[in-house]
Amino acid sequence: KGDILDDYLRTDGVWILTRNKEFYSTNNEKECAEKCDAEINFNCRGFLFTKKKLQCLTLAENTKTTVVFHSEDAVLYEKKIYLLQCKRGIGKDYRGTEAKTWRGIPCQKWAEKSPHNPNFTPEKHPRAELEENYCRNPDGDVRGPWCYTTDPATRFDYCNIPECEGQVMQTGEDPTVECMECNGEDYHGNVSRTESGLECQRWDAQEPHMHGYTLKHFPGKDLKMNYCRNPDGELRPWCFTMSPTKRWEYCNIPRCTMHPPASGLGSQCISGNGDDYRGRIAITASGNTCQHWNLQFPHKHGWIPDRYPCKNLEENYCRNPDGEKMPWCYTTNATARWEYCTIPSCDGKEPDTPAVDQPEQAQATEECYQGNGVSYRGTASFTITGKKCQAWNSMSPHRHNKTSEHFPNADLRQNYCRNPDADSRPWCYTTDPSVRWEYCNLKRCNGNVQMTLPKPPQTTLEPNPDCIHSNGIDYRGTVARTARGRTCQEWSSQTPHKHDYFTPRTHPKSGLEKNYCRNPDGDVNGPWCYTTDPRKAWEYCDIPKCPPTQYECGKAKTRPKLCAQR
Amino acid sequence: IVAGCISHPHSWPWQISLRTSYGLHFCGGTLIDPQWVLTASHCLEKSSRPSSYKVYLGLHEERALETSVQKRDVEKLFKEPHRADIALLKLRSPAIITDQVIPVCLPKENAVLGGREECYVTGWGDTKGTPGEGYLKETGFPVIENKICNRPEFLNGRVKKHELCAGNIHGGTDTCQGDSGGPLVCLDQDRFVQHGVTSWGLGCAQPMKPGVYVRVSNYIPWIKSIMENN
Repeated sequence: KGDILDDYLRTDGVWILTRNKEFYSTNNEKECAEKCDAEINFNCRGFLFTKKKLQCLTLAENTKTTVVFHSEDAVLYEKKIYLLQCKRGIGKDYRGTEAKTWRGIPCQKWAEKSPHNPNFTPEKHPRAELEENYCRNPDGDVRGPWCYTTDPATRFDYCNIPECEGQVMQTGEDPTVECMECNGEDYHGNVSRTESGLECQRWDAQEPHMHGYTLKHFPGKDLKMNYCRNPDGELRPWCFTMSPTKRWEYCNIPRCTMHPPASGLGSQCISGNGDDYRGRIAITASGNTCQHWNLQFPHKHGWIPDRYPCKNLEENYCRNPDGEKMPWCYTTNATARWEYCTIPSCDGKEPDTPAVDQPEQAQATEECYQGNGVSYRGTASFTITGKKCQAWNSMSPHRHNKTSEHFPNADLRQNYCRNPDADSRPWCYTTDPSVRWEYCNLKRCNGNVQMTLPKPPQTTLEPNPDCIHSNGIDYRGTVARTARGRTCQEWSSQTPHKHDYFTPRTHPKSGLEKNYCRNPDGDVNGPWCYTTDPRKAWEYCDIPKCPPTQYECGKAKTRPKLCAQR
Repeated sequence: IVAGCISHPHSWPWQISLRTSYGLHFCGGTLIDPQWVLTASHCLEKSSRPSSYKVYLGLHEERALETSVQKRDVEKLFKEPHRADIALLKLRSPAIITDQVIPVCLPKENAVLGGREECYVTGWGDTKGTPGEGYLKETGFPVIENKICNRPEFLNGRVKKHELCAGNIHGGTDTCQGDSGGPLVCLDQDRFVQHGVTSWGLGCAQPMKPGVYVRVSNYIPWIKSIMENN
């Protein structure tokens, strides 16, 4: 470990005002830093040291959270970790002051009990420094810092904290660095002009260019202000421009010096999902030779090496550039587009050979459900076709919103069959990527009577005979008198009025029964008939219009399968 | 639809089958109102006479023998005036709303559809030998931002601002001939909204060649004015 003061940012000639502090006398700054590290009365964010009086004050606050003023003899040391408004890795040691979720919902204070009763509290987890309502990651959530929210309907949510990886922290320098590594996917600087000098459009604006790069669709990509970013694997950071004629353009960001690959020996074996594997195995688990990454034959693909300089897509070596469960490659076998590779594991265990999943035998359960199964609390976890259920708190292979947060009373535990949305019977999402959900392999408790879905009262299969839609071309009612009160002539009759065009024979589909009013020619004014009055050949009838049909657009009565192909 | 799966019967009740006057299916379409159907202009190239077309609703099988089937004549055709591949059909009489016939929702004007939104397409089109011929099929895949879709290795600048891309980068599933005019819908809360009209593609289900759909949110004003004035 280097000098203890390396972890601090030094500022000469300033003093900060803070209630929480402790006084010591030390001979130098290092000893004072040791006092700060050892402080137990509060989270020490830094210290003040006075050279003349050799005073050491450990501080609970820093320049981010309190007032600063000038003091000739004092030197302020602040722990860098508390200055960073960005996270390293999953942000377990993030100590910034972001206090709203990525949707912008203010965070609930960790010490408060409402609107949500927290599991993580400052008392229970002192080391997590759950201060105020700042985003934190006390449980090492892989998705980064989060907080309980002040929205009663949302118990917790994640925060949009930019990554810090690759930044070189210089003492006294602004923590956001003006250079980029690789293709700049992790660039967080504030350059906001393109290579040709055009001003960048704000990411949260849709003018002059509409786009889908919104915070909602690209969380965690630090799409802030109008700063150049690379959220989509471009060659380098870019932005939409304020010029109506130029939709987007690259920005010129200087490159930082490259870092060596993160894993030393590890690169010849895999740990975790092998995303840092840099070995030279170039054959898949089934024995196919890998296709070179810089070739588009036999398989066209988007993993173009110079577009992803940090993914080391060299030659045809197995790699894991996209977070798969293990390294893979496109194959030279035209019928096998891509396959996993078998790579020795770094911890000496047998390599993870990607066997084809064998469907587990469906567990025969003798359980049953009452009514429509909303109250079912059994442990059945297979569908009627024998597919295994996906766990409710998992979003893979199927993303969904049936979570215990949204359905707290539905007992969505494990992957047990449940009926959180009052469907006809218990169901679950399946682990089969091609089948989103299915009903479960359960019987109803009072016999095996198949439950037919009740028909909503407002839907009838037959048109209402007493009124007409639009021009009434489908009218099949029995009104047989014109609007003026004349009786209608039979359609099949030729007296008193002879007609040969509109007859039951010539218009079999128009419902020309007896002498009922009809609209065989789609007359815009609605149904009519020939009359029995010799002086009047035909007249309109007076049929009331039906009320507009009530329906909810986009809502099918039968739930779609939603099969999605990967 | 290439790959994907056979849908649950009538789980896409806005899907319609556009047919010749003698009942041959040749394009899809979407019921957006009891008397209005949205489809693609290029489906109407064969003839500009409304009587050449029929609209079938409430069907699951292409044979259309179910009791729930409703058949309607077309009263009038409206092609988008600036040659976008979208058109409206006015039915001679409104469809009857049943469990098997329900209109889809339309998006807000200029609604933003981000990359990676999971959307679904349906149709009775060519399956390229995958199972399900003759049944209404469905498949789902993410929307791909135009900026990415226009990259050289994808559709290389062919996609226009009023169009959107959707598909799997590895290919494998897609819409195909006979699905044109049909809906691309995305789930919004608990209902489906039609964001696209199936329009064109370079082959079907090819890697790096997503399908292209007309961006419906661009044409909400046009759709509204046609429906209100006719």
